[in-house]
Amino acid sequence: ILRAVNLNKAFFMGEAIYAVNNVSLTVGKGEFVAIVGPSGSGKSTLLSLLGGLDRPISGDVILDGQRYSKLSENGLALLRRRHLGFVFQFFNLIPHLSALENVALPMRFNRLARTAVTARAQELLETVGLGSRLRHLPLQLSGGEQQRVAIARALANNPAVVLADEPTGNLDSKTREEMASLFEKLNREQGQTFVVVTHDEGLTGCAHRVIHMRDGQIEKIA
Amino acid sequence: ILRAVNLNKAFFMGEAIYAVNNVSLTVGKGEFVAIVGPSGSGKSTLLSLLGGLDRPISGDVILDGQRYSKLSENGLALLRRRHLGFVFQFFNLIPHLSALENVALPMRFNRLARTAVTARAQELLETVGLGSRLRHLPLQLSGGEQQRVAIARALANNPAVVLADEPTGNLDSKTREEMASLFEKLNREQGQTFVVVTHDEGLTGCAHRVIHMRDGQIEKIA
Ligand SMILES: Nc1ncnc2c1ncn2[C@@H]1O[C@H](COP(=O)(O)OP(=O)(O)OP(=O)(O)O)[C@@H](O)[C@H]1O
Ligand SMILES: Nc1ncnc2c1ncn2[C@@H]1O[C@H](COP(=O)(O)OP(=O)(O)OP(=O)(O)O)[C@@H](O)[C@H]1O
Ligand SMILES: [Mg+2]
Ligand SMILES: [Mg+2]
Repeated sequence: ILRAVNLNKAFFMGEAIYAVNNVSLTVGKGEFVAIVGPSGSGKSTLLSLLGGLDRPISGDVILDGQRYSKLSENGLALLRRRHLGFVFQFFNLIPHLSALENVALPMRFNRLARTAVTARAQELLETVGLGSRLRHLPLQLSGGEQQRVAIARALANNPAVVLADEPTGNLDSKTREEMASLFEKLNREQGQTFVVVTHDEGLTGCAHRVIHMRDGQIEKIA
Repeated sequence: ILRAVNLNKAFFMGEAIYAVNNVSLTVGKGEFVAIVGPSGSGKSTLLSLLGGLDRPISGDVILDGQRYSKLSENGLALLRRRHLGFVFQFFNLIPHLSALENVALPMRFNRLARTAVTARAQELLETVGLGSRLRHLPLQLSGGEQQRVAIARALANNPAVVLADEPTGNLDSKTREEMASLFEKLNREQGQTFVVVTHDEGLTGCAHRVIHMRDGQIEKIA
C-alpha cells in the first residue's frame, strides 16, 4: 500500500548531510512495520518523506497508487488528510483546541454528522485512558497524556496508513503496554497498517517486520 | 540540599485536580534520586515545583537553605540560573541559538572568559556525542539530538541540583545507556546531585533511591 523508491534527502550545513540515503521499502496493506535505529540515523526524516510532509531531493513515494512527485502541495495536503494518520515525535497538537477537538479535527472533513464525530472522538480518548481529560487543552495535559491524544487523533480517520514517530517515548511501562496492545489489536482486528518509528521493544515485538536504519540507510530487514 | 515540605498543587477544571497532593521529600547532597510513576501521576508538576518554575498552593521548597516562598520572581529566576540545571520533558531549547550557544547560555552569567565558556560547551556536546552538530539549530537536529543538547546544557553550570524530566525518552537503547553512564559517572566522580523523572530502567538502576508517585502522592520510597 505504501512504497518508497530510491529516496534521498540531504541537508546542507557546509557539507551535505544525507539524512536519508537511497532508501527503498515496501509496506503491504495490513502490515505492522517497526523502524528502529540510533538517534540521528534518519528515522524521522524518512517518516516525513513517507507522509509527504517533506520533499526528497530524488526518489518517490507511492501511496495506494498515487505518486507524491505528481501531486501539488494542495494535492499532498488532501492525501494526508484523507489517507494518513500521524503521531509526530513532538506530538504537534493544536494548542488552542481541547483534547476532544484535537481528535475530532481529522474527521471534520468527512461527511459524518457532528454527533457521530464527537462520539467517536470521545470513544478513542477513552480507549487511550483519557476519558476524564476531554476538555483539557494540550498545555493542561501531562507529556504522556498529550502523546496519547496524538495517538487517538492519528487513528480517528481510519487512515490507510498510520505513521507514528516514537508514539510511546513519554509513557510509563504500563501505559506503554496498553498502547502496544491497542496498536496490535487494531492491526489484527481491523487490518490497520502501521509504520512506527520506535525504541520500544513492546512495539517492535508486535511488528510483522523490523527495519533497521543507520546513517540514513536501511541496514537490514529482519 | 533540596527539601520539599507538604507541597500541594491543584488545577481547577470544574473540579480540583490535585496534580501534587501533600508531597514531602528530602534530597541529600550528592544523591541520585529517580522519580517514577504512571503517566499523569504528577511527576512533571512536582519537578516544576522543585525547580521554582511554578508556585505551590501550599507548602514550600528549600534549596541549600533558601526558602522559595521567601523569594520574589526575580529571586527565583536568579536561584535557578545559578544553582539548578533543567532538562524539560520537551527539551525547551532556544530555537534561534545553535547547539553550542544553547549549552553556553547558562555559563554566560558567570565570570568565565568567553573562550573558556565555548570550550566547555563544546566539550559537553562532544561528551553527549554531538561534536559534529555544534552549529545546528534545534530545528535542524533529530529528537534525540535535541534531547542530548538539553542534557549538556543542564550540566553546563555545575549546578547544585540537576532536575531532569524524561531525559532519555527519545533515545535509542545504546544512546540511553551512554546517557545513564554519563549521569552515573558525574554523580560518582563529581558528586553531582540528580533528581530524574524517568521511565528508563537504565537510569533507575543507577539511582540511590527510587521514589514512586501515584495520583499526586508519593507511594513509597524504596
Ligand atoms: N495546567 C493544567 N491544568 C489542568 N490540569 C493539569 C495541568 N497540568 C497538569 N494537569 C494534570 O495534572 C496531572 C499531572 O500532570 P503531570 O504533567 O505532572 O504528570 P506526569 O506524571 O509528568 O505525567 P507524564 O508521565 O505523562 O509526563 C495530569 O493528570 C494532568 O492532566
Ligand atoms: N533541517 C535539518 N538541517 C540539517 N540537518 C538536519 C536537519 N534535520 C535533520 N538533520 C540531521 O539529519 C539526521 C537525521 O535526523 P532524524 O531526525 O531523521 O533522525 P532520527 O533517526 O529521527 O533521530 P532520533 O531517534 O534522535 O529522533 C540527524 O543527524 C540530524 O542532525
Ligand atoms: Mg526522530
Ligand atoms: Mg511529565
